[in-house]
Amino acid sequence: MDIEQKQAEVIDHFVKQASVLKGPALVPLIVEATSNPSLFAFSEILSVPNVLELEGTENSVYVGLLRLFAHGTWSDYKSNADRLPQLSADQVLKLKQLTVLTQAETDKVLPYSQLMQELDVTNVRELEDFLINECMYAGIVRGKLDQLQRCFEVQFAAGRDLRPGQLGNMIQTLSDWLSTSDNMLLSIQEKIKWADGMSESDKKHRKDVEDRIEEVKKSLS
Amino acid sequence: EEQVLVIREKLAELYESEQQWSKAAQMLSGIDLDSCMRMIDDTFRLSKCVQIARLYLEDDDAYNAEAFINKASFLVSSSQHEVLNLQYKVCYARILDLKRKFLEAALRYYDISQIEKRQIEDEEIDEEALEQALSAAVTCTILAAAGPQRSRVLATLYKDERCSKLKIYPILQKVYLERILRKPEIDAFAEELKGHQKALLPDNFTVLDRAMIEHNLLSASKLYKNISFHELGTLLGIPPPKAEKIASRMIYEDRMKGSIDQVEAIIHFEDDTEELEQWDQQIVGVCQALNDILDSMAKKGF
Amino acid sequence: ENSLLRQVSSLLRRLPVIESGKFQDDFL
Repeated sequence: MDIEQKQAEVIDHFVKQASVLKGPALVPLIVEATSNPSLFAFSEILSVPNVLELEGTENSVYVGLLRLFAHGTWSDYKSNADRLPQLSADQVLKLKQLTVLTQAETDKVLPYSQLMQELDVTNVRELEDFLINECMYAGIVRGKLDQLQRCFEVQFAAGRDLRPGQLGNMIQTLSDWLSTSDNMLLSIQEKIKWADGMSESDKKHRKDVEDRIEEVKKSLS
Repeated sequence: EEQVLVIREKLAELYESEQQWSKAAQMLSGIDLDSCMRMIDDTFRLSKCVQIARLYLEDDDAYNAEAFINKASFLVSSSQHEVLNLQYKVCYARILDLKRKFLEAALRYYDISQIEKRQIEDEEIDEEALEQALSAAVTCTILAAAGPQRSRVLATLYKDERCSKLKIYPILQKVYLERILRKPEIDAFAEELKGHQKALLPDNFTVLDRAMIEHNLLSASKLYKNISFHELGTLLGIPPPKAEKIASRMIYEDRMKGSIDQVEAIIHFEDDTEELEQWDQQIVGVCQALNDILDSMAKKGF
Repeated sequence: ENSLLRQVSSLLRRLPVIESGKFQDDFL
């Protein structure tokens, strides 16, 4: 929620700018957006008609760049570097931050080896400094670093722009979560019923025993 | 005794004018404030004790200043003299600061910074003086031993709007948020410190070094489940055995949760029992996030 | 509403809330 609140104003600003600029004038805006340290979402900018109009023009690579930042990773850039503009240091940083978010989509426990490969980092210190300063302190990710297991346990990761086809998976996950919660509530109700039943039967048994004791006492006296 | 008093006061004035503060203080301390030969009221006694303490503090002599502030403490509770009471508070805060009782000093400086009156009898209280007291409170809190007590004071200061206007605010923010402080930030903070706040300690660390190392160690404990001595040393910029020693002291003093495995040379920052508690906390977090989404949806008319 | 979708995506990624080996042992 925090990260969305922080970037809402930034998104608004870039969308408004994109709505009044046309053609080549959009290029510096796209570069600025993909370098902005507070922005991690690009679908709003991608949806602006003026931006989509860049497709098929000499600046269509910049639409590709926006799509890369919306859905892609650092590895995607490396595989398509010849078809995309060269990235500045700020853009490289941002793309690597977004790569971590994508990694966290599929796994909660991210091995250092996997992260180092994805982020082109050669040593653990460099990786941990990146995760601490550029990810955790930037507020896009929360988690714990485990040097013994050489992994990063993710507790929270900010959401990236949805890829086509991802919505179906999300709906399925929500449905599964809902039905699991319903089943669990039913189980809890059953357990409560069982516990009440056990308590009643225990009370009855206790009373029976006490009554028996009284009987025996009377018969002895 | 009256004449002796007058002479001593005059001589002290002369020493003060020549900025020979300790000599002025020594001159005044020869006045017999407990004499049964004269009628001496408590306000006079209090004013002399505070004056002597202030003079000693001009030379950063906390030891002698404390002796007179302790005498003054018996008199201040019944004193109606607001200016003297304020001067007493300031002296006491400075003595605690000089004696490196930073957390107590911070609380006293903060108390002073919250004075609402701008005029007390003939003395004007200017905003700059209050700002200095607030800044001193922040500095002392940052230098205090990292742990739960310091965290509470940090929270109070961070939430005080006045602190956001201080030059020292960026480092306060980082310390409050328990972020690791890097060398350039520490060096910038060091420029604002007084001599005793950068003094060398018996373990060859300075007061500032120790505060920063302990803070960074506590920050690391929030980021790591476990860390090797070697990596911890690299992170803190100190040899691994020293990192281990400082960590063990902080754990022993209950200022940090964790355990040390000397065989594997690893520090574990969490207790064994915390996994299930974390589960509870994570569930709470998920429910709160869900609530936030539902609120956003409601606001947008869904 | 891209913002809402991103928030939902982030929320769903938090499930299950813990997956570490240590937690599995304690949970069992």
